[in-house]
Amino acid sequence: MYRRLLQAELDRGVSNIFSHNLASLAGSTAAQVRRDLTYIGCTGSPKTGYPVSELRDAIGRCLSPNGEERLALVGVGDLGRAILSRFRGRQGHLSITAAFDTDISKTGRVTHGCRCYSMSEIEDVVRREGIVAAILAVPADEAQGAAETLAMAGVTGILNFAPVSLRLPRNVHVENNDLTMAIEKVAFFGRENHNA
Amino acid sequence: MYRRLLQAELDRGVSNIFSHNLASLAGSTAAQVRRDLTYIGCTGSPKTGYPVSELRDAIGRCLSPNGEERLALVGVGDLGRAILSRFRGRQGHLSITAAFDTDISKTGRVTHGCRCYSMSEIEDVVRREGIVAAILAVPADEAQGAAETLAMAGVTGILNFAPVSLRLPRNVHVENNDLTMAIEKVAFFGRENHNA
Ligand SMILES: NC(=O)c1ccc[n+]([C@@H]2O[C@H](COP(=O)([O-])OP(=O)(O)OC[C@H]3O[C@@H](n4cnc5c(N)ncnc54)[C@H](O)[C@@H]3O)[C@@H](O)[C@H]2O)c1
Ligand SMILES: NC(=O)c1ccc[n+]([C@@H]2O[C@H](COP(=O)([O-])OP(=O)(O)OC[C@H]3O[C@@H](n4cnc5c(N)ncnc54)[C@H](O)[C@@H]3O)[C@@H](O)[C@H]2O)c1
Repeated sequence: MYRRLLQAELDRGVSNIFSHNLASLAGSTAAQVRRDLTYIGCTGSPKTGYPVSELRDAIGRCLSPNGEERLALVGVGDLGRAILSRFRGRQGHLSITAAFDTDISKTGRVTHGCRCYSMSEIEDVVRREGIVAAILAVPADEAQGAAETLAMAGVTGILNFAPVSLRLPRNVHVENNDLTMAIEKVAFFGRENHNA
Repeated sequence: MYRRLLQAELDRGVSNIFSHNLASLAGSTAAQVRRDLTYIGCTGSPKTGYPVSELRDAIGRCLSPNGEERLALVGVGDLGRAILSRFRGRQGHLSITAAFDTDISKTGRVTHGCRCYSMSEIEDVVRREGIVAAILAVPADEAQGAAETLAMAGVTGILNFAPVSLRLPRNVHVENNDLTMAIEKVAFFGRENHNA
């Protein structure tokens, strides 16, 4: 919504805008507009307001980062390889651009188009590639340690395939991909349908 | 609930029970009891009613088949191997007891404790092992064909990992394990948390 309004302002030749102006255009309050814009990392100046074209770009990057959203994969075993092959190349704005593993026979190699680094390189690579989210495909007893390494490197979203629950700082969002629940469900409905 | 009631009757030395008796114990109607019991494949006789111990066993098998619930896996590639290793042995009452693949270098071998058969053996093995549900881990363009083979063999529950939607008869329950949605979500929240 903001993006559309900002584009319209640009088209009218407006280069700066105050939060209260944007608020009246959006049917919202100045405080809400300031809160939203701070959330996506934009600050205005009390004197000149917000620069319209910069604001429009910043919002664009946040909603659906027209620049790609890069992910890391940790654990290039059977599951990791299946995920790399499934996600080879870009899928929309998402792509897996770096993989990590502790097995030295895997680091330095390229699997399904993705280079595998050692875990000691994770901080440099995450910062250089602008990676904010990762997929965790390591054995259960290694998952907590690997997840902490990711969080320390600045990753704030983790898709966890290991069957353990991770204890991480609140700023890291975790999604668990629990195989057991899905299999229980299929077995239950399979049995129901079978008996029907 | 029925199971508990039937066990109590057995303990009192009752060997046969009529649907209206079970109904009054369960606070239900005779018609509902007959419907429930037909659903799990049990029929009584108007003269002698239902044999209590057989009925208790049949209900037990249905609710949480104390006998194991056996599943098949189709596609022993990277993902299939990761699933077999994750599900090695019994997990509660679930176990993957047979795998299938079209690759002759895989059939006849045992992977993570599970024997791999050729697709031509699927009907015999599914019937022999009493398999009602399966996990589908084949490439997208093979998924529909493999799913139809499973349905023809009598499988009525499928956990589909391939990124395609399956068209199957109504009696086959399908759960889709969609990787893209989970990754989109993690990337979105990772980005939100990163900017916060
Ligand atoms: N939810 C699901 O759908 C699902 C399906 C199958 C497997 N799994 C789970 O996924 C995980 C991976 O399974 P797999 O069969 O691929 O295992 P795997 O043993 O084949 O692969 C694990 C990989 O992780 C690497 N590794 C181990 N410790 C590491 C660490 N500390 N840091 C980085 N890399 C490390 C290993 O070198 C190996 O390459 C397991 O936890 C398994 O339970 C989940
Ligand atoms: N949702 C998820 O979490 C997720 C993750 C990774 C991969 N995938 C999907 O899982 C599937 C398998 O991926 P993979 O990397 O293991 O692929 P793969 O190529 O490594 O393995 C596929 C296996 O299926 C066998 N196969 C092919 N056609 C068959 C048929 N008609 N009947 C029986 N077996 C057949 C092949 O011989 C091979 O062993 C793909 O569709 C992929 O997109 C899903």
